[in-house]
Amino acid sequence: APVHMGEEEDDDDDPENRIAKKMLLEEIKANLSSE
Amino acid sequence: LKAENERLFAEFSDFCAQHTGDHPEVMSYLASRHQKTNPEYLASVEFRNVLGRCLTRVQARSSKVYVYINEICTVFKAHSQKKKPPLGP
Repeated sequence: APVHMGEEEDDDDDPENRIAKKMLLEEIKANLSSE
Repeated sequence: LKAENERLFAEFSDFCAQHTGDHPEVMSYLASRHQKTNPEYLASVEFRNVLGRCLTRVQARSSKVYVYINEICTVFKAHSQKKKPPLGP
């Protein structure tokens, strides 16, 4: 299997899921930095 | 209704936790949002309907787990007990 150096492993096949995941993680990060 | 919603939310959380092992902070965030949500809303028919729908869908399509977690988080934010004051100009 190819190895992507420096890239985050992303096995989400569903684009909608990938976007939702990204939004959630950014929201969590923003929440942590505002506290 | 409150007990039923709590049971549904626990079921939703358990299922999602099994499919978000790569990002456990997501489930912690969902739990913290749940705690900050208006108790009246948590015991409402509206919440039961949203939760029931998301639970059924996520169980049928676990590949969209973050979509449904995001949807529940959005609902929790909309019914949060602590509303931030609107930003000034």
